[in-house]
Amino acid sequence: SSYVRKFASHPLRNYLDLAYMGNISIGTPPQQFSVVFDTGSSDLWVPSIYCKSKACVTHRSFNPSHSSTFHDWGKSITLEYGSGEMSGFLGHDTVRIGQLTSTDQAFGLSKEEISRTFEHAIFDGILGLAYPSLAIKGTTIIIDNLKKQDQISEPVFAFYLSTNKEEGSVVMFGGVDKKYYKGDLKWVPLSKPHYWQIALDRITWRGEVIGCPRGCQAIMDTGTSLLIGPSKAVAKIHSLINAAYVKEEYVVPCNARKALPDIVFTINNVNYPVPPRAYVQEDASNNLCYSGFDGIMDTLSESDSWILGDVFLRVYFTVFDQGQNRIGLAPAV
Amino acid sequence: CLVMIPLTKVKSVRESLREKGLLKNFLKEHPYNMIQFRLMKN
Repeated sequence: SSYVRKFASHPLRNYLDLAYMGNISIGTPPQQFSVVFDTGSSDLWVPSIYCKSKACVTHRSFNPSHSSTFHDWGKSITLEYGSGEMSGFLGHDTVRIGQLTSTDQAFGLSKEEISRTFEHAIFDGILGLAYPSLAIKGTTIIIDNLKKQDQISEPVFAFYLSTNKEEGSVVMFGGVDKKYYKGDLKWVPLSKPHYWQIALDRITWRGEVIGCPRGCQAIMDTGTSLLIGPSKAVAKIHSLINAAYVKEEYVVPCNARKALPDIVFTINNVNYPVPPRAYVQEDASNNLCYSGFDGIMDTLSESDSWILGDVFLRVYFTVFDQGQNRIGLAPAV
Repeated sequence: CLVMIPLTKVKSVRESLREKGLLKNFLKEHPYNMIQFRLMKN
């Protein structure tokens, strides 16, 4: 290329547990992709035809020459994640999400995916829904483009993650459909508009504080399937729920789900109980039950932070209100 | 103005590897998940 390519590096996330995906199209005529709608990152990317990695050839790839509206940005990107790395370049093109159209939308096209994780992933790419400060510098995130181009009246989106059914989950843009939750939405201000980050008061079990004793931070993340916290607190929870470490995972007796109590997350002085049927997950393929908690190594984190992933978001319908920098929570139907 | 996008709950990579009996080795080969990796980088 004659371009002097600029280099941008942006960390990605834990792909091992992503489980909800939807369809989008990119280009003219449209090329279809399955992506994870991820509130824990801010970039959109899909594989490109220039990528020959095993992970790419098993997924759908974008062909820029088949799109009359594609433009190369002239910038290389590297996206890093726990078990590998993806590198590629930035382009912009028309992106369609249902009836919404984002023209001139920046997105990444992978040229190399060094990852065994990707080889096993069902989705093709990621659509990030966090704040611009988390996105590759110089790009406009999808929700800002949709608002700027009058595709949505408010920069608001909400997730309903269904519990057992493969279908029924939905992400809604521009507003909220009340049929997906019970009662009123409780609003929580963001601590910082970067991730979807809020203050967590404490975590309790039968009235006893078992985590976040002096208050801490939590990130609402549709791209993480579990409840992630400091390893000491998670170890205590695993001990309380009688989880056994088997083959690198924490296994819980399935019948314990009937006897275990709720684990209560208190946010903005409101209690959000998570029942055992939510935090102990059954794997139908082997009839075993696994803990919905995972720990972060304490040596890697000075602060007491939690990530509230799909385990929490299945129980509570969640509104992400970028216009007012707040999160709305209500029990899901 | 409300646009609804259906989402499909699919088997996660963890579930898929577990089903194929590859998860234990995978976790040994890749001891850090992304969250740990990101914190290390930061």
